[in-house]
Amino acid sequence: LQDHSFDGQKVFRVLPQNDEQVEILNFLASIMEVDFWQPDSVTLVRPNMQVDFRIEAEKSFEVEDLLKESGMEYQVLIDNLQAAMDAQFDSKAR
Amino acid sequence: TASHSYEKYNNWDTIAAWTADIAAQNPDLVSRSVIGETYEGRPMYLLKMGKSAPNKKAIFMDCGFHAREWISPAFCQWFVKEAVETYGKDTVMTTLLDKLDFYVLPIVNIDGYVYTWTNDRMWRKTRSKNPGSICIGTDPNRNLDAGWCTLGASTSPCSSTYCGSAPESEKETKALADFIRGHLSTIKAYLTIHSYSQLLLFPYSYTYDLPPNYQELNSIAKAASKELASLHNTRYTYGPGAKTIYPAAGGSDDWAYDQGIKYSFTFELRDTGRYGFLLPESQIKPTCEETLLAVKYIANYVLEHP
Repeated sequence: LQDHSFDGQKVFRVLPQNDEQVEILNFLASIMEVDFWQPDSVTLVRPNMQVDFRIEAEKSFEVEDLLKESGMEYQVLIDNLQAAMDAQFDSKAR
Repeated sequence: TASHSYEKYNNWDTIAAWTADIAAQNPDLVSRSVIGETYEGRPMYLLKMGKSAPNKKAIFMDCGFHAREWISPAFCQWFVKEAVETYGKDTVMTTLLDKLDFYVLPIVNIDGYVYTWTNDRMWRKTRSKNPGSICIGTDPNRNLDAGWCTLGASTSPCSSTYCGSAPESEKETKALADFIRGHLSTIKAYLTIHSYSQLLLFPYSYTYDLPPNYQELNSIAKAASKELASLHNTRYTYGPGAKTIYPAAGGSDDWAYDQGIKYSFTFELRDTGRYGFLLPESQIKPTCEETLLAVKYIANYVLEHP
């Protein structure tokens, strides 16, 4: 059994369009735990690069507010990571 | 192995048992060896596939560099299954196995993979302790001696892209590198299977420079991507790593290329973000089927271009 629960964790996709918006992502990564799915690290983020990252449940509203305020283009790729995790075992193979 | 399924994600114990079974059931086509052990002491099993013949060239393929990329080990298992099931039936696979050997390392980062099943599904790195830090693990795909830790990698043990204390500091990458170094005279192609973003990359990632046979690699990647897309219309982007996505030093494809293996590719399998690292098991089969087409294309190209 997993130690972690991923209930309520979200995966965001953002498209920073300038250095200022890249800096906002750097700021986010400096104040909370951000798990970068693509690219592998915040240091690799550049303007106009599609960025996917995972955020813990308690911080997701704060992050979404910040993204809205900054005017950064974003979408919620995965709304509840635990549900996605459960859904990965969907095979009817056996 | 009773609990093993090619269309499910299998835990390490099941995969380890499967490696023994598949070799035992196909002794004329598959043999198993141990190329090292992991930080936590697990044996690193390698499967050698191919009909016995003198002076054969080989293709090395590994899966599971990053622990949470579960579709990657699923593909290595699928490839082995397809090889043994279609040998003697599919002319391309038969020719490939008659004339080439395939070395298949089903999981590189075994400790990390186990950890994703037991503690943290989102774990990515190895599980080695870093002296002087509370943070665990190194990014194995930034741990090889290819522009090590110069670009797109971190010197912080807490980073997900930590390059390690030295090139090949991880027992897993050292074992892999030692094996390839020891078989350089026969290995003609290197394939490493990752997941996320549907990409087919080739050197370099540690520099924006292009490899000498860039044109050839690009045309192979283009044709392989077309083959892949022919089954389910899955669109892959292809090109040299640094220019196509972002720079990342210490990667295994760059390292293999610089060792003299001129056909060196990284696959990033499905998907582009709908599921990320949590690709549903129902997508294992279509993902592996289409990837197999691309791998067979590359293998056949290598065979025809000695």
